Amino acid sequence: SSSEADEMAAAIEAELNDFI
Amino acid sequence: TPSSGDIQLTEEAVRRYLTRKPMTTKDLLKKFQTKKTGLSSEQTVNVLAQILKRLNPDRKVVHDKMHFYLKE
Repeated sequence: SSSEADEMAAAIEAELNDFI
Repeated sequence: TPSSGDIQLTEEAVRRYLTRKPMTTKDLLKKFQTKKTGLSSEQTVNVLAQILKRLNPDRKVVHDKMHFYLKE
């Protein structure tokens, strides 16, 4: 579902922002 | 019939997409849907995050959304 994709995208971006 | 494993979530595949045009994280997730790769959602998140860390693409905001892209 699109909400699952939203959650997945948010999780990835959170991990990348921690990295930076 | 489902065809999991048709598409592989690899660094090379992500690099190819991001070299072609800027994409959001959601755009990339659409290219590597779990039903196409056979990975779980959690695996997809972990693998894609690792790949993006390695590629370290440039970022720009288009239509209020952050896009990743790579120069050739």
